[in-house]
Amino acid sequence: MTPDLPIDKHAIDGLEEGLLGADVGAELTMSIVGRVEGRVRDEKITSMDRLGQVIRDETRALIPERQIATIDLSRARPFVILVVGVNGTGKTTTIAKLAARWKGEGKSVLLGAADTFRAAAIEQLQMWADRVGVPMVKHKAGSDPAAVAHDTITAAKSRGTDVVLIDTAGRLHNKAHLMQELSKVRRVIEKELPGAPHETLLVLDGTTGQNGVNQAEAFLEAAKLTGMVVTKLDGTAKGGVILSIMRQFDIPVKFIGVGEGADDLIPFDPQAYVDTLFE
Amino acid sequence: NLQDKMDRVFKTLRGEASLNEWHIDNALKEIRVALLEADVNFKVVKEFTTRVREKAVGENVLTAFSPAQQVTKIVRDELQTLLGGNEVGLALVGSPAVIMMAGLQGSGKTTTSGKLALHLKNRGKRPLLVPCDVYRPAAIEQLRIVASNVKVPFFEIGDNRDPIDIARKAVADARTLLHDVVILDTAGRLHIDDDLMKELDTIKRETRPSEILFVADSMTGQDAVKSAKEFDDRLGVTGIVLTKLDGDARGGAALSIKSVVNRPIKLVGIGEKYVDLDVFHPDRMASRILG
Ligand SMILES: Nc1nc2c(ncn2[C@@H]2O[C@H](COP(=O)(O)OP(=O)(O)OP(=O)(O)O)[C@@H](O)[C@H]2O)c(=O)[nH]1
Ligand SMILES: Nc1nc2c(ncn2[C@@H]2O[C@H](COP(=O)(O)OP(=O)(O)OP(=O)(O)O)[C@@H](O)[C@H]2O)c(=O)[nH]1
Ligand SMILES: [Mg+2]
Ligand SMILES: [Mg+2]
Repeated sequence: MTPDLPIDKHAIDGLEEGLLGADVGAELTMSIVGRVEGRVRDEKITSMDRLGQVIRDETRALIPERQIATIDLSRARPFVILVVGVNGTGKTTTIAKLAARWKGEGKSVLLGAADTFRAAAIEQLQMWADRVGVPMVKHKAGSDPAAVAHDTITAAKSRGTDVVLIDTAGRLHNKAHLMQELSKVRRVIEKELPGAPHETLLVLDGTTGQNGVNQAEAFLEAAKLTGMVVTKLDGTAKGGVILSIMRQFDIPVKFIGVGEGADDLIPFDPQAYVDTLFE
Repeated sequence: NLQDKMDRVFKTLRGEASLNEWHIDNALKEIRVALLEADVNFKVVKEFTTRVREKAVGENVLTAFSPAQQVTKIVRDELQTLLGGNEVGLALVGSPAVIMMAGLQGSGKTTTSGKLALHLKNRGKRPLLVPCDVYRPAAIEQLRIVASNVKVPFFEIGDNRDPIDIARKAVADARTLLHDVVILDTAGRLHIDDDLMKELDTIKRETRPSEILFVADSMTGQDAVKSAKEFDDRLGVTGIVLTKLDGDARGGAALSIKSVVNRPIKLVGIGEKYVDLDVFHPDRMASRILG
């Protein structure tokens, strides 16, 4: 946008297309555009520069203040994190990144390979565990995921581990039996360590469209989500569906994934996110 | 649903000989929102509604249908036509025929490779599964397990970590071992990763696939046009596979991808098991997108 040019319909259309193209969704886009148009009228805004600021502010206002909290591992020991989401979103890779991050901060980390279903899921997490240099609890392929979660917690308790990360199989949220399995894994964790899991993170693929809202709703119900990680934002997708998810369910984004390596994880920064949404 | 919305728009239309423009424009507003909510790319929605408008304006109000039903029918027919014709087979040309799987990270290429191998085996072919993803931890092992699960031979690569060399050797070996189809499973990659896109192009030049299948997640949003177009521009996609259709995403990505890559949607993934592969049904997809 060039500063100090008068605002015209093109600017507002551009705003609308930018939001739609970022997967913000039709309803929320119309709501943001409506608010911006209202402010242009009320505040008699004439400069494109000022318009740009108003657009950013209105979008930023959709992200609740408390979203800025990251994960405070000192709240519990072991601090147990359950990682969930639909197929292929980046759960296993995200666990590797989180493990690397916290190991780098001097924490002891233990992984639980509770995806006992998918071909080579356990091998994949084991390779990451070896690469990052953290131990892992696993059972045979095809065994009960809840049993793996249970054994991971008991191991963490006896070893005095700081952080436990539990990987689960990808599952489509409209599959009742799979969501029930997840609820059972969660209950077993709670039973083994009251208060756990201390965080349940939904890993959402950054290229996902409005179905992300359905995913968040279903996983919130089955697994009591406390946060999200949005992956693959190193691509061209903007992950705008998270704005609707944050508004409708008040689930904060903790981290974003920006690549396939162990270091490719950034804490979520609402202002930085809004800025990239409009670049 | 869309029919109800159309009914509301048209309830004021009485005794008119043709669908008037005011009604159509209001109907198109509803259609536009429905398609955007279904994740159809906003530019594709614009083109689509323009097309529907042309068809609808001046259409005589047929007495058998309500105007609402008429417009809904125009929308559904147009959507179905754009999504493409009925079963389009795989082009298996060459000795061996080579199928290259390509797409973004996590879209379902490895699983689909297994499904495709089983599908071809059941049709009397002798497929060979080839691991060209040397990057993702345990990707080779994953395909090896997939191959053993569908009882299809797996191309062992030893210490070879050059995807281009692996593909070339596999195709050469396939000839000797009398495999008539080679399925190259490649690593997920971003369409903006120049080096990795070049890698795919080199594999293509070395192995001359008769099918380059763009494997896309059916829950993809607006970005579907960008990635699909880039893969097509750089490689020349011959067919599209939409995965995870057993989910509840409306699947507007199907229309978005089809609009920028004018190639058939050949197959769909409808589950995690190896039998969960189906042909694409444009009529069912049209209904699903419209909600
Ligand atoms: N570019 C990019 N790729 C990513 C990112 N996160 C994960 N991936 C890739 O996405 C693919 C899937 O990652 P996984 O970690 O296996 O995903 P998952 O959710 O565990 O998959 P399932 O267990 O099969 O449901 C892999 O190729 C990863 O390298 C990211 O932030 N950026
Ligand atoms: N429900 C369902 N899951 C699927 C389908 N196709 C693939 N998956 C799952 O999606 C996840 C990713 O599948 P992969 O085959 O590993 O995906 P990929 O494209 O090879 O991933 P990368 O190699 O990392 O790019 C796995 O959990 C699969 O089981 C499908 O049609 N339906
Ligand atoms: Mg996984
Ligand atoms: Mg793969």
